[in-house]
Amino acid sequence: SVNPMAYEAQFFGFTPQTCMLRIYIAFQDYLFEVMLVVESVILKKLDGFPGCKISPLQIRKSTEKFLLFMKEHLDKLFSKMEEVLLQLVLNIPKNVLLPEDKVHEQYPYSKEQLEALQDEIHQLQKQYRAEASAGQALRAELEEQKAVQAELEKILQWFDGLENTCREHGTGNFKESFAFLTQNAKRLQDVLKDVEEKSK
Amino acid sequence: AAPGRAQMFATVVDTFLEKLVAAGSYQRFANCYRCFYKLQPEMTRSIYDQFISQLQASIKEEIQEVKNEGNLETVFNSLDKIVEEAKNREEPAWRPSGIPEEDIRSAMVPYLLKHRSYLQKILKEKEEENRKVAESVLAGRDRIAELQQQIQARKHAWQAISKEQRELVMTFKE
Amino acid sequence: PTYLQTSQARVLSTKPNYQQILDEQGPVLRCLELVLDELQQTLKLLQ
Repeated sequence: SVNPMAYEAQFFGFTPQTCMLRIYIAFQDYLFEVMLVVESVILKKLDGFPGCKISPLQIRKSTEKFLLFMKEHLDKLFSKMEEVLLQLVLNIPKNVLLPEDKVHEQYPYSKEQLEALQDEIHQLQKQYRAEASAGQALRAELEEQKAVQAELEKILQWFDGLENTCREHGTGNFKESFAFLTQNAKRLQDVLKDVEEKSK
Repeated sequence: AAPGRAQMFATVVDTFLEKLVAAGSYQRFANCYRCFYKLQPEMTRSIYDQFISQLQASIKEEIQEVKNEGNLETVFNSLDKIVEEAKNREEPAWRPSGIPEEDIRSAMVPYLLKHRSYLQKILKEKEEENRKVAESVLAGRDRIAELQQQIQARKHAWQAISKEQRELVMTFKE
Repeated sequence: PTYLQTSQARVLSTKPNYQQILDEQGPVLRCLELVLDELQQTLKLLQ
């Protein structure tokens, strides 16, 4: 099974094998291209020797022979190079964690732990909402209290005004005044009775 | 110190190139193009030299292009640093499980923890704020109760007057 | 309320009926009017 080297791909932004494949294909293309150039140069040089018996077919066979040889070596050497690069350069050792994954080291949360954390957050949100609406209700009550307090104080001021009016007209305390009057009236009644009895 | 990845990469590629060139030696080349070599040995040599230098140049150019595209120098250096930092660590490190909801979990935790502490903070502030408002509300209620009592007291005092005055009127009526 | 602190919940749940308090003041004023009317008659009588 091929190791997808996904972690390396996360870091490099490309899969190492793809990178190596791209390099290999490029090298191979270059080798082919350069061989074609070599062959065309040799054919052109041969044009300069009309009497020579070397046919283009022979040159082509030579080219193929050399190319085959080079290709075999390219493949052998390249697979060695690939092995070394994939092992030592384009790889991330098992014990290494990429910086962006530090969270996994710091917070190895299980599913249950995460759900518990999310529940706690929901709970806090509900609590906050409840507190916020409680705050509104309390403030509304404060406003209500102001109005009621003003009303009650108005009534008390009313009483004060009334009592001040009485005081200004010499009657500080109606109750005492009436009690005094009643007393006097009773005393008058007694006197009146006395007088009547004596006069009889 | 062990060579860094960038240096190792360069060394490995250079070695590859050396060996490839060594494999494709002039003898081998002349051997393959024997008929032409016999006809024109000097020309064969110069064609071979050009072949080798062209091949080397193309391969080096390709490698440079790959390095530029992948920003490999920088990337290799930063990977060296990351590996260096982890050198005291033996056990295998975390790796993506390939199950998104699994892997996203830990990445969410810092944000959730931050969100939780923010909520705890604003909740605490709100509770404190409400505690103060509740105190004012309770004080307001006491004040209103007190006013009510005062009004009741005044009312009773005035009612007491009417009792007195009834007695007075009774007396007069007698 | 289940998410509220109990103290807050208690404060909120013991909110007086302010309208009733205001309504109660009506009879106070009427009672006072009666007393004042009576007073007026008494004072007339005294005169």
